[in-house]
Amino acid sequence: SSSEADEMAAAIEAELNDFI
Amino acid sequence: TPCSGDIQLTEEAVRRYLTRKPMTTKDLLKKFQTKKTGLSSEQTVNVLAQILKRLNPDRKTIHDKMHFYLKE
Repeated sequence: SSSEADEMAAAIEAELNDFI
Repeated sequence: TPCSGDIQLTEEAVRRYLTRKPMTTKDLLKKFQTKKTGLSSEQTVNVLAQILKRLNPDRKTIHDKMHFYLKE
C-alpha cells in the first residue's frame, strides 16, 4: 500500500539523516 | 528483461536510476517493490539505506520533495 511505502521511505530517510 | 520478474535491489541498479534522473526515496521504492524483488519490507529498507549511504548521492528539493541524484 502507499502508506507502507511512506513508512519505508521515512525509515530510510531517518537512517540516512542519522548517518549525516 | 522487464518481464523476468527478477528485479534485484543492487547498488548498480540504484546508481543507474539516480544517474538518469533525480528520484525520491518513494520513487526508488516503487522500482524495487517487495513483490518484484522477493525481499521483505524490512530487508528493502535496510538494503536501500545501506546503498544510499555508500553512493552518497547529491540531494535537491523539487516540488517540496527531497530528490537524490548522481552526476555521471
